[in-house]
Formats: sequence, C-alpha cells, structure tokens
Amino acid sequence: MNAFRFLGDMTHLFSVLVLLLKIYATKSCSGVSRKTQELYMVVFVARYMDLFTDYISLYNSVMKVVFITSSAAIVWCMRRHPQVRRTYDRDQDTFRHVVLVAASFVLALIFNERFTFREICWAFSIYLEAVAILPQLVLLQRSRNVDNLTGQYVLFLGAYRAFYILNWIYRYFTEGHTSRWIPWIAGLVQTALYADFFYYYFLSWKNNVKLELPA
Amino acid sequence: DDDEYDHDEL
Repeated sequence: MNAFRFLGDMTHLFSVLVLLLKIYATKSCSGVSRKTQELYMVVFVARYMDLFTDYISLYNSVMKVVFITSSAAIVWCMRRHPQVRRTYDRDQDTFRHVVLVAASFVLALIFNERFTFREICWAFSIYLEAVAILPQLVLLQRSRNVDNLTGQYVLFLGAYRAFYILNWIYRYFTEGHTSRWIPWIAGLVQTALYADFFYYYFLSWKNNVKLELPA
Repeated sequence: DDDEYDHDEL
C-alpha cells in the first residue's frame, strides 16, 4: 500500500469521525444530508459484501467494518435519536436520491468488469459513491451558513478522493494497472464534484470569513 | 481465471 492510498483512507476515516463528533457533541445534524448518508451506507454494504468471500488484509477488513458501522450509526442517529432527529433539515434535504441509486444500478448492469453478482455490486457501489455527495452539496448550498464541522467533513471527503487519484497514478506507473477505467472515470467525476466546494472553502479560509456557497 | 478478484482498495 502506497502513502497516497493510506492518506486517502485516513482522510476518509477522519471525515466520518468529524461527522460523528459533530452529531455526538452538538446533538445536532443540521446541515447534514441524511440522503447522502443513506447513499454511503448503501455504497459500503454493496461494496463490502466481499468481507465474507474475499480476504485481502486485516487492515482492509477492519476498515470495511468501520465504514459500514459508522455510516449505519449516522443514519440511525438522524432517523431515531430523539434529540438529533429533530435538528434534521428535512425540508431542505429534498434531493431525489432514489434516482441516483437506480441510475447507478443500470450503469453497473451495462458497464462492469464481469457479469457476476459481486462485480455488478462492486461497479454499482463505485458509480453510486461518485454521486452520493450531491444531496449534501445541494443542502450546503441551500442552508447558506455552513458550520465549521460540516465544512470540514466535506473537505476531508474531497481530500480522500484527491489522494485516491494520486494513488491510482502511482499504481499505474509502479504496477501497470491499465484496465482500471471504471474507478478512474467514476473517481474523476466524483472528485470534480468537489472542485467548486474546494474553491469556496479556500476563499472563506483565505478571507477568514464563514463558509457560504453561492446559490 | 474466472474467480479472479482484485478489488484491493476500499
């Protein structure tokens, strides 16, 4: 495992921890899209079903369990926790996320590495992850005032994507992975979705003002 | 290599 991949995994982990911390410490999920969190839960469950069939390493297995359980915990808090659920911005989190699930599934049926159950699940999870942040970005734009932790959550998620692209470039030159076009294209789309956010995050940091996305 | 499985990333 190269340093880029490890940094990518760590920033991904930090993003989840930041979000859990925000929800736990403030007993509030305002500014957090439940739809994005539900999509991530679907992504992790679909991709990590290989936990039971293909052992890669202890590191991989532990991280998979952490990602599945933490995303389930976040969704549970937003749906069931007596205090947290009342802070959910239901009226603003209106993205039709089922459309993303359906489109990703159709794409996975057409474009996959092999027409088998687990390869279709894997491709589906890659496509869905690429667009899962959309409800969150729309919510950020609508809620205008983005609190620091929510901003940092999205920043870490974007950093994770950027590190994974560096990881793929590194692997391309050191291992000669040439037929990786599914994660490459999906990963580029996914990272591009953050470009706008990165730009405004940088502006708010540079000018030392609160992060606000233009409508 | 029908059972080849190489998704070693997260």
